[in-house]
Amino acid sequence: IVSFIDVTKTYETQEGPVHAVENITLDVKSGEYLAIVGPSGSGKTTLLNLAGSLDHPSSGTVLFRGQNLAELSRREMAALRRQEIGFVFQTWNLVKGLSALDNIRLPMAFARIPKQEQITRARKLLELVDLADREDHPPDQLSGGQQQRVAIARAIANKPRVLLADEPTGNLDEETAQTIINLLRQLNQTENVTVLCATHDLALASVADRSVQIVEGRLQQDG
Amino acid sequence: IVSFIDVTKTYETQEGPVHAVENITLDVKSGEYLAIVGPSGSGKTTLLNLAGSLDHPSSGTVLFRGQNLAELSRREMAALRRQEIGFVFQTWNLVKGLSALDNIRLPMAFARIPKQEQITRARKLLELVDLADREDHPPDQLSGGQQQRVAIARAIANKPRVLLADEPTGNLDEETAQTIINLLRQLNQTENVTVLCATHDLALASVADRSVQIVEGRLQQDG
Ligand SMILES: Nc1ncnc2c1ncn2[C@@H]1O[C@H](COP(=O)(O)OP(=O)(O)OP(=O)(O)O)[C@@H](O)[C@H]1O
Ligand SMILES: Nc1ncnc2c1ncn2[C@@H]1O[C@H](COP(=O)(O)OP(=O)(O)OP(=O)(O)O)[C@@H](O)[C@H]1O
Ligand SMILES: [Mg+2]
Ligand SMILES: [Mg+2]
Repeated sequence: IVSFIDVTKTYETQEGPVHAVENITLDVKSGEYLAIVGPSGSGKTTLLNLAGSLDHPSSGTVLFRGQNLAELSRREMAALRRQEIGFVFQTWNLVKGLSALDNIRLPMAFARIPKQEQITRARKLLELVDLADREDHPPDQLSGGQQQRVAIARAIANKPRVLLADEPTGNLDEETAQTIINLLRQLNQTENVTVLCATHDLALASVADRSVQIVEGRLQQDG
Repeated sequence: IVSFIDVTKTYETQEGPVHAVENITLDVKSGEYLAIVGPSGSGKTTLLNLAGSLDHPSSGTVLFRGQNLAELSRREMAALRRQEIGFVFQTWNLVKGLSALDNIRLPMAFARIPKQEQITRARKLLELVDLADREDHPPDQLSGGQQQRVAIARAIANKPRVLLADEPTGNLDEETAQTIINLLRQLNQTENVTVLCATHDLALASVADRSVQIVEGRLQQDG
């Protein structure tokens, strides 16, 4: 469902070029749960950004359901991000002024889901991430791990076809992380959500169907 | 060196009071390496904020080297934070416009360290956290784990007497995390830095002299 064809991303900086990812060729099958594992700075976030079209390759092609992401119109791109792709950011990126509930409702509002349905679903999601009692609290009244969980709930609000999760358990204790691990596995197994998960958490990587290793921007030969 | 005497912190919110920590009594000895472990939302960050005087208790007393933090003048408080306490934030809080090097130099500039010495020390610290080749890059050109490491380097720049570290390895792979674990342990053992570390990383907690568990704002009886 997501394909990287000889993808390279190089950032041009004042200090010279930074080769974030190099010659990545990778096929993610529909319904697959793929973990991307690798050291700090190795290119995991970059890979996810390219998959979700938050960034464009310097060379090579990224396909989403057979379509070249770089050739989509703005409108098609927006529709894709609104309905087909969910993104859990490494730095959560919640909207500061909004409550947890409204943060989770936001993507549903963009997808023109009726208001009552938004609220019902957002509450169900808050329960799934164990934050039902904090729905009215904005991010600055939540702990790091609580914000991370709101970000996860928001990413799956529109039942995306593909979930791109960047370090979704980085700020969670073992038990809370297990809740999230089970949630992601269930989404993958019962709702056929394709999960692309960048992580350092070996427990999280271990429930994946497959994991690939990235080192200094290059995929390791590993199947 | 840091003492909590029956400390409670309650946040008043529109949704009612949130009991972040309750009746905390805890003594941190000078030169000790103490890990604070507990579930997401249990009060770890709050505890560290109170220890570093970034927040004040609703009731009870926090002592730093025998002094009641709430009774210090603004000036004394600023001196304390500038020279005696180093803080690694859960969300890093780097200055966006500054390079990694300048972010690390910042506390030294406030402590009126001579410029050349600032640069030399900042470079040494970048090397300790394995980022020597990224000194001129600002935070938005660095990965999550790279930013976290810059935050760690910045926190120890002034050789603080007490290091308050909030989830310092949350965004690091095992190997890079081990570098940080060794660094913190060495600071503690050879330079006598008191380390108060909130973490979910059991590898990090295991190198502590002692660990305390916090659940829903209360310390568990545990030694
Ligand atoms: N400014 C605030 N206003 C209201 N509630 C707050 C505020 N800051 C923290 N809280 C609440 O206090 C409790 C403790 O928060 P704290 O950030 O200390 O938890 P934590 O143990 O660090 O969690 P995590 O492991 O997720 O980072 C949580 O329920 C949190 O939502
Ligand atoms: N906007 C940018 N400009 C310049 N360099 C960048 C930019 N974004 C990322 N990089 C660099 O590209 C490389 C890969 O970054 P990326 O964020 O993908 O790593 P990562 O594997 O997610 O790391 P971490 O595990 O620390 O989050 C790193 O060396 C990083 O510093
Ligand atoms: Mg990353
Ligand atoms: Mg915290």
